[in-house]
Amino acid sequence: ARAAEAPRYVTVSAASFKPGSTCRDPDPVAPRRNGTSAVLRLTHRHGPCAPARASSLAAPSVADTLRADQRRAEYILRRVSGAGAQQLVGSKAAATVPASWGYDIGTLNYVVTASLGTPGVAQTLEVDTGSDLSWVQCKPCAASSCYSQKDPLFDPARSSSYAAVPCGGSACAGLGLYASGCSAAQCGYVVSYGDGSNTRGVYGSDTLTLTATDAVQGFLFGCGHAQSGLLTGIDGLLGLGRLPVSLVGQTAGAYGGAFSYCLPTKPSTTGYLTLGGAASAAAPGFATTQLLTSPGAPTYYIVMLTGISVGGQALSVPASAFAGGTVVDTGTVVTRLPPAAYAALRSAFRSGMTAYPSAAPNGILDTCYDLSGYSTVTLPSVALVLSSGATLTLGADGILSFGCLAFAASGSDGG
Amino acid sequence: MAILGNVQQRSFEVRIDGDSVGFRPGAC
Repeated sequence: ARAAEAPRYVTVSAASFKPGSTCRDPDPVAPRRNGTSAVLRLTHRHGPCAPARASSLAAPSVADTLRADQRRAEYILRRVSGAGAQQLVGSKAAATVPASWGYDIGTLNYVVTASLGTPGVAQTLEVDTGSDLSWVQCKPCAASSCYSQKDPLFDPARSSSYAAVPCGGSACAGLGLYASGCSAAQCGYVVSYGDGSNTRGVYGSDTLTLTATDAVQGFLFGCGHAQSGLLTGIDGLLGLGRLPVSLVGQTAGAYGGAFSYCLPTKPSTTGYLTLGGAASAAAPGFATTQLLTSPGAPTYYIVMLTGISVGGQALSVPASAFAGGTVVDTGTVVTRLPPAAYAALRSAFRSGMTAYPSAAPNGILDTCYDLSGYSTVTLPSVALVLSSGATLTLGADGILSFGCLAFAASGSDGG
Repeated sequence: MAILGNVQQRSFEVRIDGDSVGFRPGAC
């Protein structure tokens, strides 16, 4: 019934797809539900609303973004399918990290600012629901071992509240697969990423100040002394995955393990990241669906996609095509669909776009259009239906990106 | 397996509370 009520088309100004050169919401009034929430301003890393420290770096090209996105998606799919989990177990036993372990953070474009230490030092951190361990670059860090960043390096020696995690304790043991031996009785950590990027250093604790009124005492994070790869420019990463070492896990006592975020539509607007605020399932305005888990990949938040409609018409895709579940990931750019579902979506979308000239494919995006010369664009609506009937009717920005249908197949049939 | 990427999450508030995932459109 909901699908039948969905709009058949969405019409927007062609200019709305442009990123915008000025921040339209430089200091929004953050939503605040109750006294147990901490709300952080969230922005696109490359845009006029980004912290000045992060915005001067050039954005990666579309081609680079899509290539990095494909590596991340392939990694996630391997982990969820079980192959990645086997690699993780093997890596622990061998005390080495295979190059394929981890993910590519080149597509993590959304940042928040928090302060670390006493006195607090501002850190621009990429938010990632697809990983757990948080880290920042720390002094000492030789130029050959750390990438350049706009903020001064965090110096644990100048923080009165910093403590290195000792070896042998529960906190060090909690690192699990991220553990990397001991040095001078300090607990070491390492995170290696699918493209060969990595961070390595000392596991430590310090005060993480989220807002003027919200701080996490004894926050455990990686103090990175050696980084390489596609990490340039950021101060660190905020892991929001499901494992206990993530920010969400560490603050479960204070915030109930609940969090929410809103990714801005374009770089010239802002969103937010809220820790806490657990509300009833009947919260107004929300379409709610069950949170699922994957035993082989416990980091991920998984929902069950059950159908897709285009132009108000449900696609003819067998339910079994969606049976594997859907990872909700802030670090993947383009939604990946099972091949049968993507083929049906693409066909229906193309049928609704015959008024526009097609354009050359762009990397993994194979359904592109030349929209130059149009003042408005009318797209077939796209709605994603989740278990329990929750329906996400996408806005134009969720349908078309880089001039292309912003979906891709998640692999080959039977893969 | 599918992945819901950040292009499709934009402007939704996504709320995760341990039992469920909620999506609120037009939140930012």
